Amino acid sequence: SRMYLVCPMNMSPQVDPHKSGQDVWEEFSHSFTPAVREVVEFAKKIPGFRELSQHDQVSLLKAGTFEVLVVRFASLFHVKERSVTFLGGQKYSVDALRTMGSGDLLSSMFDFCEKLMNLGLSEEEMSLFMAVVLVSADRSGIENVNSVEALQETLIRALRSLITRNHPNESAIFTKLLLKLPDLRSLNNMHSEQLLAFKVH
Amino acid sequence: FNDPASNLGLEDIIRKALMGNLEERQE
Repeated sequence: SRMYLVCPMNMSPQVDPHKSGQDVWEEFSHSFTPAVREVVEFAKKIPGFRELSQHDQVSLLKAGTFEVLVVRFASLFHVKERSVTFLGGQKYSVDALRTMGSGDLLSSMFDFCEKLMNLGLSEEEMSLFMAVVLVSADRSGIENVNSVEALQETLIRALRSLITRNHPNESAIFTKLLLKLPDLRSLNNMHSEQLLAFKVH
Repeated sequence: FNDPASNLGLEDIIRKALMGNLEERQE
């Protein structure tokens, strides 16, 4: 049976059946590495992030990179036409991806991206939201929870004031955004399970 | 399983990007 890699951070879902598992993995890793580096560069620009301990910077990035990438690349999921653009530029319909073995994660990603895009956030609001996603004091392995918590609170306050200023008649937007945080956690968990399954196979 | 980021090689990419790639700088 053919193998597919239905992650849009891949250049294409097709996997060359002649390549070894290690080669497939290395090629995949090569395609998502620039996006991960972008997240790190983004994190470095969050005021206060570089003042956290090196250990906590790494822990936050390890735990949160996938969630930041989901927000950053939400526009790759075309809800109306039910398709996904892969990093190689090619679009694939949800039905085609289903036949390649995509499951609940893809459906959940669509639900999430649709709701996020419907909020109509500006680029600045989206960036601040990504900073809030990344700087979460309840990630595992954080050694200085108080420092991360203090930075998280500052970022949440900044996000609230930006949203309130930009959308004075839509007070629910801020609440809706905060409610996206547990949704992202859940996507992250589903994604980790799929990665494990991929590595095992 | 508890640390998918390490399994992926993510931690290595993150550390290198955070610290700055020494080799690139030397070039």
